[in-house]
Amino acid sequence: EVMPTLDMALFDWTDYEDLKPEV
Amino acid sequence: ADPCHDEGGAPRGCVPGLVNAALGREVLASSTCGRPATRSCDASDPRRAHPATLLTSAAGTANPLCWRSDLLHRAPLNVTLTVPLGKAFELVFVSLRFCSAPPASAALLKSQDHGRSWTPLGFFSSHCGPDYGRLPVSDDGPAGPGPEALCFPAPQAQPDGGGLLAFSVQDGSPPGLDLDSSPVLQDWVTATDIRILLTRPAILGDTRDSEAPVPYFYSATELQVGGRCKCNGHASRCLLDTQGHLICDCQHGTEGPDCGRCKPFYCDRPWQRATVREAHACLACSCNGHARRCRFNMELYRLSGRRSGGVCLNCRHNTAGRHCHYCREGFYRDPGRALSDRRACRACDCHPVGAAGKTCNQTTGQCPCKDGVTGLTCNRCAPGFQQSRSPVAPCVKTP
Repeated sequence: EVMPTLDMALFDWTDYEDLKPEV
Repeated sequence: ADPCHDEGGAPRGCVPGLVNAALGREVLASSTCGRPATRSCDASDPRRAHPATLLTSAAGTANPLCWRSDLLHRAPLNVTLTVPLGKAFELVFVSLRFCSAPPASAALLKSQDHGRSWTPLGFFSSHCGPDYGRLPVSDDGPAGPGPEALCFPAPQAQPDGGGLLAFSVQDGSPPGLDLDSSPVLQDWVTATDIRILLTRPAILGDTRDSEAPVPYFYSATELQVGGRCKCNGHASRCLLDTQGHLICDCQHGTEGPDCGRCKPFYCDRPWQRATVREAHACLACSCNGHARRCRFNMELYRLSGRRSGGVCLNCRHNTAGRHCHYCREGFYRDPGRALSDRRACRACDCHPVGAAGKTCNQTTGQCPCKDGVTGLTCNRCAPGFQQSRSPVAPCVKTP
């Protein structure tokens, strides 16, 4: 089974703004 | 045929041919006749001039034109002839043919630093003690283990009125010394300049000169400095560079006027003079094509069994290591490309959320994945997991 790649748009960065990667 | 490489292209020791290193060189004479002009010598008249250039212009003619010193009326009667050779040569012999009676006393000196300092090669006198404070040379040659400046008999006057001062480097050297293996002998034969000091005339005047002047003078032609352009076994010829300086045509990864050092990238082992048996070529550093510079490390050289001491500097193309032989942090080896390929190292490209770090396994490229994450770059959830909204735990077990 090939899983889909992680969708960055689904992540909620509210509590992790400092971890958010630069796009 | 390449004297510096064998048929298979392997380096081998090579030396330039034996030449008269003085030929065409300017001779500096401390005294030359003709200024002011006399009946027999006029520096401003080419037909009656006796300049020092005659000592080193084409020689060997039956009726040689001779350099002549000024008339020397009283002591000191010293006259110096100096020949800068332009670069270091390895001497074999020095000779000076006299047109008048040879001197009763003379000294031969050499410089190894283009005339800044001088050391004697030999003395020539029938009075070695009074003239030079030395014993006359014995049949046994030098008393010590190394070469030394000995005092030889003064050159004999020939029936034609002239004479020959001749010196061979072997004359001052103990038998059995080998140039390849004796640094002392190598030093002994090395010279950048030659100087002949004529310190006492033998007789009055020049027997060829119709004037038969009473005062002393020296007259000579054909100053020869037999030797080989010094290239330390790494060149078979010397050339003029763009500035007109004589330099070795260096091979074996060497450079410098005398091939006396390794070229910048050829420092995998220390420079050595080539011998008949071993070329001792400077070796290029092994950097897999990813570096242009390297440095030599003696400790690594010793640890390698004196095989390799080069350390590559500024490895490019995301490589690292002494030989640029592995990938720097954040990159991994692409197994489909050669190590020398510019793209041999690929970026890890670890997923910014799925991976626990940015550094992957340098061999496999596998990034460190968070729990429940899989894939080379940790960009997918593992089977049985699904994506969450939390960037801290991007994959959670499927309910």
